Amino acid sequence: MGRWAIAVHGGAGVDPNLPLERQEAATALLTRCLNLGISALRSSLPAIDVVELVVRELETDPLFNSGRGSALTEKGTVEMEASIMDGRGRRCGAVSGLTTVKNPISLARLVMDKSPHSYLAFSGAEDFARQHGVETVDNEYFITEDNKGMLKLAKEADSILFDYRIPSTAFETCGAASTESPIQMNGMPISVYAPE
Amino acid sequence: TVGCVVADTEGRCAAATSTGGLMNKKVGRIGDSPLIGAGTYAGEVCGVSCTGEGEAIIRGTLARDVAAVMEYKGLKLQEAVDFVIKERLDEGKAGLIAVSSEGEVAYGFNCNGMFRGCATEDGFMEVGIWE
Repeated sequence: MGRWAIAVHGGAGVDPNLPLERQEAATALLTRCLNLGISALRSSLPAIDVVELVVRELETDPLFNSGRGSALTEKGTVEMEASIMDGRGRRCGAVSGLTTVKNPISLARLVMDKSPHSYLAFSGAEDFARQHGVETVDNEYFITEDNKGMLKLAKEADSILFDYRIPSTAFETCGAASTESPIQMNGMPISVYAPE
Repeated sequence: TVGCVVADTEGRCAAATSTGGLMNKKVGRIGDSPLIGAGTYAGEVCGVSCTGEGEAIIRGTLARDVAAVMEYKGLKLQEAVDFVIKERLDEGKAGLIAVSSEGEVAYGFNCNGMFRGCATEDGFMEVGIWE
């Protein structure tokens, strides 16, 4: 018998001025999700079920950029994407462009388990969700006041903004957006591709 | 972006990643998270989930590369993570978490912080944000 191991993340590229209470909220959520996964592993749940269970928890909490609390498009809407992969047999499922599916990771799991494909996107993915009775909600459900404020900042900075929770006091834009770096990527200034 | 990677007591690895993408992104933009081999990968030796600058992660096929350098260069998990973060991102900023089928955990990032937590059966547990 091997030993179990688990890791979770909530995104990279963190605002250096993130207020302490936000940091504490983030570490509390990560700890809760780790413990959820650990008790599932101790109950001998297979790895593929544990990763889905933990990511559902992270999608439901608005703190990080997924599910409820997702970053917003330039139009102020939410388009979510997710993928899941089982190392045993390298089976996988992925979805993109979701606007109403409450837990995208579970739809990716259904694509892996219940479809002949490994990736469904936009209206095809939404149709597949309805065929399988997956829980759907209005797009508004995913949009938070925090993220409306961040989108406003990103538009003022004319950039794609870091995905971190901007403290309500400071309204400076992210470093990469304000300093034009000479580095190009895909023909665009690197500052356009700010980390999330 | 959020992610979870797990190795269970049968030595099976799995990975899952979910995201809203980048703030102010164009409608229809696809990032790294749903792309198997870029933002998410799980095979016989490890499971990986990435986050950060999607376009850089895609170009570097970051998640698959961790498994590839383990398989072909014989690197251990943390060595593989460090190699990929250091060599595969060009100027891109990103982070990743990984587990091995032997029950190890590892993570790496080249930006100013990553929300992460990890635990192993022998009692190790760590939750962090900064370096």
